[in-house]
Amino acid sequence: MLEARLPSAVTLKKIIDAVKELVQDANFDCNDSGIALQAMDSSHVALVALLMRAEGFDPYRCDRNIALGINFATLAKVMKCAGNDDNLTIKAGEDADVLSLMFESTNSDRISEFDIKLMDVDADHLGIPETDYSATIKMPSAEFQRICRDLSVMSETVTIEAVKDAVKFIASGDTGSGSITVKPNQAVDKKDMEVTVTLQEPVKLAFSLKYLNHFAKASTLAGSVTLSLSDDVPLMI
Amino acid sequence: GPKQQSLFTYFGPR
Repeated sequence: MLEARLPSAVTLKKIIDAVKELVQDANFDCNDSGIALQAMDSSHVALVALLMRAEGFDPYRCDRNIALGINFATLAKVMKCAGNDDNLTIKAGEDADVLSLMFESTNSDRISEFDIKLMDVDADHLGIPETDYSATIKMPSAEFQRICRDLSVMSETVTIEAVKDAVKFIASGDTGSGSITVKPNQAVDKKDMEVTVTLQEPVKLAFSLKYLNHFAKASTLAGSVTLSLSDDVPLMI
Repeated sequence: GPKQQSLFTYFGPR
């Protein structure tokens, strides 16, 4: 069986909000090291990979490997019923057909319990090789989210061009064009505000802004984001 | 604009 408790429900709320528009149904693969998810969107263009390590829960108990088939739209609705600061406990029994969630307010005067029916999910797990990327860009995640949103007014596509001292995001459409250039700024106080460009060779690649806007929803999870690019290899964010 | 390629174009099943 699985039993895992998170001190703040907000962590799972943010994760589900970031994933729910890309992934309809997927398995939470649970074992004694934690809870993992690998899922593609329905058009097989985008892959979400997530690992919640056992150390992030207290307590965490998983006796044997189990795959919990989750409908993310349902889980997202249930997670909206949790307060950000609530304790969250998730449980699934042996051969369980439900995932149980319990939200407990900080002073324990309100306890909510929900069961979500589990599904059989056929998982297409991809074998992704280690890649040495031509360019790696680190920047504040809020900045990345804003760039994707701003350039969406011009085009459905963005071209990301990384050169030695800058990265340029370019969008060009029927009504005009726009570009945003971000330069490295390593002398900042806050690590999350840092911008770095690590380059093996210059790259220039185009991507659908629809997917980048989906990925940018995960910016609430971390202060900084890393973009890794190479010719003929999917962008890793 | 260019169409995004399926990930199966790059990565095989595990």
